[in-house]
Amino acid sequence: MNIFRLVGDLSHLLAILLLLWKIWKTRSCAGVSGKSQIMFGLVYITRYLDLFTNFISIYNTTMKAIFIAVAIATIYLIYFKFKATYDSNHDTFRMEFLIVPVGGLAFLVNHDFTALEILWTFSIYLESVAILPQLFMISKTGEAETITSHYLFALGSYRALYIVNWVYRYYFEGFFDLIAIVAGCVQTILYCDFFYLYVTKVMHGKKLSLPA
Amino acid sequence: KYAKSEKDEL
Repeated sequence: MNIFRLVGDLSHLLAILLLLWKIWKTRSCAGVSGKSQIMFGLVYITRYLDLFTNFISIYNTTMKAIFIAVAIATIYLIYFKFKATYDSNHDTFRMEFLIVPVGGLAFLVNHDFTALEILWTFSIYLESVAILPQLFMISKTGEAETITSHYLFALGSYRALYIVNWVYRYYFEGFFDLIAIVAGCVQTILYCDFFYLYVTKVMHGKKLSLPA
Repeated sequence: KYAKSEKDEL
């Protein structure tokens, strides 16, 4: 565990708690992509199946359990409790366009051809693109609420910090996992455009809106 | 070096 990894994890935790809190507090999930949240739920569930097979640390187990619980709670709020506020007209990205190719790739490119390993690989690949429905939704409506943009910033920071963590681990521990690194870089690149808008608009007190 | 047991990242 290095500092980049720890701050990355905390940023990840902050992001998902922030989104859950916002939906709960405003009693609304307007502007939030339910499809991205379903895919993140799928990411955590398929990745953390090793909760049952492999104990790493209290920290690891606790964080995994929190991620799964928060993801399920968020999906529940969007699709059940506050369904009336869900912007389904703008959440039109087709999940199968991501899940099917990613599933195929996980079968073809993985470390080991076993069920758990393929599901882990699937989850790594899926996480790298799971935010696309949310970004697509923002590009469709042309704007995002400020808390939603803080959520995206925290989530993107987590990915960027993980890259620094991998560089650190490569140099100091000789450890690297190419699948995680490539997928993590793809994922971080997807946030670059958003980071630019966040720094130029939201940090100056403006709402995130796209130029017409 | 790659080992499956090293899946300590979240």
